[in-house]
Amino acid sequence: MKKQFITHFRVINENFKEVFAELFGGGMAEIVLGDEQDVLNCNIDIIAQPPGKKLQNMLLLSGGERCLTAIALLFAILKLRPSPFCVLDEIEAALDDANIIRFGEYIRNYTSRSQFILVTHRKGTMEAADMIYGVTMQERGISRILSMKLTD
Amino acid sequence: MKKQFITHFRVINENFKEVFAELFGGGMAEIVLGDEQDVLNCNIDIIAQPPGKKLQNMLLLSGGERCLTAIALLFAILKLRPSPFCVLDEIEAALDDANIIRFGEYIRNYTSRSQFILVTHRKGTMEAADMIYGVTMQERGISRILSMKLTD
Amino acid sequence: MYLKKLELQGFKSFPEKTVIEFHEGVTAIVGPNGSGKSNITDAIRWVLGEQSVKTLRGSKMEDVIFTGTQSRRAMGFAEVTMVIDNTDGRLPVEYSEISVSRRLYRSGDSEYLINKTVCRLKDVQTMFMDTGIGRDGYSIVSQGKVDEILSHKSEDRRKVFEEAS
Amino acid sequence: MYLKKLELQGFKSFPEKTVIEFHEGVTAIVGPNGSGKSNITDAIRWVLGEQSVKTLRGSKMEDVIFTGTQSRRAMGFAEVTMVIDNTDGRLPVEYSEISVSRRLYRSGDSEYLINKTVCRLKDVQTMFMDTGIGRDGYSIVSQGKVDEILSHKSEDRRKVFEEAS
Ligand SMILES: Nc1ncnc2c1ncn2[C@@H]1O[C@H](COP(=O)(O)OP(=O)(O)OP(=O)(O)O)[C@@H](O)[C@H]1O
Ligand SMILES: Nc1ncnc2c1ncn2[C@@H]1O[C@H](COP(=O)(O)OP(=O)(O)OP(=O)(O)O)[C@@H](O)[C@H]1O
Ligand SMILES: [Mg+2]
Ligand SMILES: [Mg+2]
Repeated sequence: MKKQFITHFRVINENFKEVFAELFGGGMAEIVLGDEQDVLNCNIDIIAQPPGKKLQNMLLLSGGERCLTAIALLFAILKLRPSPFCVLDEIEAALDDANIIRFGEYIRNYTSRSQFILVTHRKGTMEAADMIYGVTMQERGISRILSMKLTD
Repeated sequence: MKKQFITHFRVINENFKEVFAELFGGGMAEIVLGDEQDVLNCNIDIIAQPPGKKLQNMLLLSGGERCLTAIALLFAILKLRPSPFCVLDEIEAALDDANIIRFGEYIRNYTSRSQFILVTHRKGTMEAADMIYGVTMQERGISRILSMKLTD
Repeated sequence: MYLKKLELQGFKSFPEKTVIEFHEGVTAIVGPNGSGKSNITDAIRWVLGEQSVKTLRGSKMEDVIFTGTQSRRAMGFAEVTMVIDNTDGRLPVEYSEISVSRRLYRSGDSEYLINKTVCRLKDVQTMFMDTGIGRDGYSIVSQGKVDEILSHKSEDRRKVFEEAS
Repeated sequence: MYLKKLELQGFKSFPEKTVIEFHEGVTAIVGPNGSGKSNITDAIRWVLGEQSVKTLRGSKMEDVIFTGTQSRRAMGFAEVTMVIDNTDGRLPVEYSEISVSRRLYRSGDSEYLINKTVCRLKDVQTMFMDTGIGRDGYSIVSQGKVDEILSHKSEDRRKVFEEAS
């Protein structure tokens, strides 16, 4: 039980370092056990250092940096245990256009393992999609769906 | 004291109804005193109904609808008491492109009373600005400012 | 295993029977503010057995039933059906295609069905248990909730790690 | 009354003396994620006397001092100066142009200055009191905080209404 937890913890940590460095183009991140003697109960902390910057309290990171770090942790966990499908509702809202493109390209690495449903406003994310559904409210208060694009 | 509060409350309420209807292109919103007998201590609740929709719990509004409602309340208060300057950091992040344009146009109605400093990622908001400053981090971890555009 | 189809009727802003077909890969759902995109996310959570009204952005479970507009009357029930392709046998069920439905009436009566057979909430939850879908906070991330992945109280994070483990 | 100029030095990600001139009307501040835009918002709050480290996104006040990068050393102090045009006399001070400065050293020593004269935090707060700037939650809205305008506990909302009133 404890042994399995530690093994998986290490795998998620490795994944996290890797995904973070890929999304940020460098830098360092880790998940850390608060107390190595009490792994089944202690805190699990996150530390993140964008490339070139000094390691600081995660609160000082910008809105977009926190968002990208959260996305990196999400994918680190999905890498260990891919969910059959994943529904993400505007999770990339805080990213600038350059980071949106990285996010879109990065998601494509997971499409063999998981199906993704992304609610989004951002063009970059739409460009990473295989299919787009538009939701409209032509008649006020009544939602309808139109399929908008199918790429091969 | 109580009399002044009630007077101002009514003005803010009128402003709120007006600004909401302008930003949403219709609909109804109000701030309501929880207890008319105890105006100095009771709750102040917000109700909002986008055009054509039925009045429901505010929690059921979409992310963008809540954002626009919050912006309407902000401006309702600024109308009564304009702040000399107003610093808004990505407050319009949840708005779609059409609502961003409404927001940008709406802000221009207040520029005679208040100076606005808007941190933004959105093109529509930039287009409503008289001046744009770009923040860059050419040297990692070191911020510098470039002035990017001055319109008459 | 993948999500093939989602059918909504009477669910939040979808009074009319609406069918959304999904394919493998990445599907984007787009549209103006308030058009109903997050309601689709809510429908997926709901049909998987979501019990928390707060997570569904309501104050009571009845809030998920189409409440009418200024020009159309409310409906008496909400129903969502999810059809899943199970050719890879990832779900511990004999079928290669599985449909899961949930229905709620204004009276409060509600039903769960697997392949059109009435079952209990527990059966739906058990079926998806090993996949972690919906329950682990990582396969379905609601609007505005991504930052919580970082600030999760350590016990929540631990729970997710243990499920991922 | 309007904000004419903001000078930052050693504040968060601005080690080098940086001057930003503002004009009346709408100024947009743009740039990539993590470039320092919200740090400018923080600088404005800070020079007006912000006491809450949480509002400044830190864990201690020393966090606002430039901490260095992998290729540049930390600085020993942070300083922000705000220059205000007071031609309309909105601030209850004799001058038509007012500069407010705040400086913090790593030792914890700190200073406030109005027109280059050392003063107390209280003097800065008193000067801006009637304008409501910074203190009312409506003239400065931080990133991610706009939804709070709706979900403010009623006491916070009441406090703002009373100040607006
Ligand atoms: N039971 C219901 N009956 C009718 N309409 C409802 C019901 N529940 C929610 N709605 C409506 O659905 C709309 C919200 O939809 P949703 O949250 O899906 O929008 P969205 O497309 O995600 O928008 P955004 O881009 O702003 O996030 C609201 O306007 C709300 O009034
Ligand atoms: N004391 C400090 N010394 C050096 N760098 C700091 C300090 N405090 C914060 N920073 C850095 O400033 C950066 C955050 O800047 P800021 O929040 O202004 O970004 P932003 O431009 O608003 O980005 P976003 O668009 O993502 O919101 C972080 O990368 C952080 O490391
Ligand atoms: Mg939404
Ligand atoms: Mg920011």
